[in-house]
Amino acid sequence: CDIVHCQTLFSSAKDAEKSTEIKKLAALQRESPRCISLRTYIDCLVKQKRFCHSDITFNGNLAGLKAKMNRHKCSADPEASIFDPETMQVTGPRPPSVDRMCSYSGKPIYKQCGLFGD
Amino acid sequence: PHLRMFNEEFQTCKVEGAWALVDNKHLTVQVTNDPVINSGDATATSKLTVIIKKNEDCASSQFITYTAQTGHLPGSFSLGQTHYGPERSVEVIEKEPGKSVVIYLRYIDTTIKVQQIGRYFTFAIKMPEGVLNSSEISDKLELCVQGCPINERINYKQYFSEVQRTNKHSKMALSKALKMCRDASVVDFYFDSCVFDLLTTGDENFTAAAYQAWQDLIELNPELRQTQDNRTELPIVPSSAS
Repeated sequence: CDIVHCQTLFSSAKDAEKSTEIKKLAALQRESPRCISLRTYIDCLVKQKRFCHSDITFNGNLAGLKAKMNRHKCSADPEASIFDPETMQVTGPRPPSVDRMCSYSGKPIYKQCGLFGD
Repeated sequence: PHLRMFNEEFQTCKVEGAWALVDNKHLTVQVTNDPVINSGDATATSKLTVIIKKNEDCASSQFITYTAQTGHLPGSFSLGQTHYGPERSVEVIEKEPGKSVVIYLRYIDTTIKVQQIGRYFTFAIKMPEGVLNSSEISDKLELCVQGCPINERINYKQYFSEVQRTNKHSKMALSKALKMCRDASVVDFYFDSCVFDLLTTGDENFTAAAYQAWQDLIELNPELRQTQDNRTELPIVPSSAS
């Protein structure tokens, strides 16, 4: 359960809030640049869910972040932008959540194989 | 054992020892076939191993292994866990303790069913076509994909003819085997396999195995239609009936 990683990411996202790019994107989404940072933080925490589900700090942070998202009137739209830790750029739409990612969504043509008897 | 391949072809093979049924970038399924007790050359599946390959997001950061051996069909993976990944993305479900388990891999929508009937296992897998074609090396042997090597295949029609002509090598009378398999309501390749297994081993458990394999096929794909005829019935007339 790596909450520190998410906090670091949130810090980087906050530092980038003043950039023209983030300001433009936030304006396009009709929200504050802080929303992009908060969504980045939440997105990171949600990916940790399976490791952190019984961690009090994790649950407290998640609840606090959701409250902050409401206060800033941030969009909860999964297509809204987040800060990408790899490119250090704002990106949208958001990558699929772990849960969505772990449900096969390909073309459902199935093949079967079996082995039995002697 | 009898093999139904992904391409819907059927084969009867010797394949004694360890063989891979499926081996792609997501999972490997390997079986070990041993000689059937008191039945000469016949072999059947006595061990089955499923290896689910590393997938940090949806399975585990390590390989997940499931192993079943004669007399031991566990209801959990090798490390004792019954599920891995978010929302039980990988899960083993015990349908009937010691007799039947299902392994489901949600992230590749793949279902594996393993059952023990008598001393031996039946295996069935249902997998999306796109996942099945994900082998990293194209020429490695997967029985479910390429079938058995030619020298491992058994011409059961020839075997039936020999049994009919000489009545040698048979552990059960042909007429009795045919009746038992008809009574078991198995059809098509599964009927042929049932008769073959009774003739080669005399072990009535194989009637149930053929029936179960056929049921697995229908259960995993209810829309599947079998179009083959009862091949055993056509060329062979039991001596008592003639």
